Amino acid sequence: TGVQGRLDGFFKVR
Amino acid sequence: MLEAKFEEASLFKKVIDSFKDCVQLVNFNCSEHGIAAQAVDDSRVLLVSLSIGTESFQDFRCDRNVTLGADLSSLSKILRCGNNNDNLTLIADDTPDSLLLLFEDTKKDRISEYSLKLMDIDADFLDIEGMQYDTTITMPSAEFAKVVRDLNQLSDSLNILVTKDTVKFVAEGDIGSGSVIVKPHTDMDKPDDSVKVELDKPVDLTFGSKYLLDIIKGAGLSNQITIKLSSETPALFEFGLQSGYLQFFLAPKFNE
Repeated sequence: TGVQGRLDGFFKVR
Repeated sequence: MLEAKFEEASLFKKVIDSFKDCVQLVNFNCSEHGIAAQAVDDSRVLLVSLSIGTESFQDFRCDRNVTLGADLSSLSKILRCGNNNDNLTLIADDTPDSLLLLFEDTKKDRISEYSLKLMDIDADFLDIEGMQYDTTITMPSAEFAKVVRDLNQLSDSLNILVTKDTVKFVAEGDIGSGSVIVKPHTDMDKPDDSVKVELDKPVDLTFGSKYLLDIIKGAGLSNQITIKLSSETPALFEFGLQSGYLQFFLAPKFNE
């Protein structure tokens, strides 16, 4: 049931 | 010097219990604004962000910004040694290699003191502010926790569909399928039982149930949960504190 996405790419390193 | 006193140890215990099972090593950043922390789970699917504002403390003093790198399983062991209604004071110097935890039972005149060894944790701090969301749902946290637990029995995925009038949770698995529909309503007598939906765009997202099971461990912190969703971006699940919050950002599943 779908592929688990990752957080990488959504948030920039501060 | 950090000296942060909780009136009741139960608050800090509950906060740590809410996310100790999904992340292990955490930097607690202490400043004049309170204590904040951020950590991503090993699979890089779930991010935890904590903010405990100074109002949550009976006394709070932090002269200089200080980072406390802690292993949550060790911290949690020490927190279990204090009673829920003990005062709890966290004490650290400006360049600490340990954190002092002081439990005080003022009625019985009992003082327990523990020292937790700190560690250098190399972790990125991610910018999680300013995300745009298509919908915001506010509902009783216990009700959301029940939906997640119930539907988890059917599938390892939970589909959340939001339209103007309804929030629909759906699980489809080998043994069958289930769905729960929650409609917005206002409860004048018990405002915390209300369900509110703000919608810019309908949303249809699927999440891994095992991560949602981690998230609902925060339900004891707050009577309500706020869920912010947007297509193909990480969702935000937030439990408010008296001053501050515990947030979980969860990457959705997507179709191949």
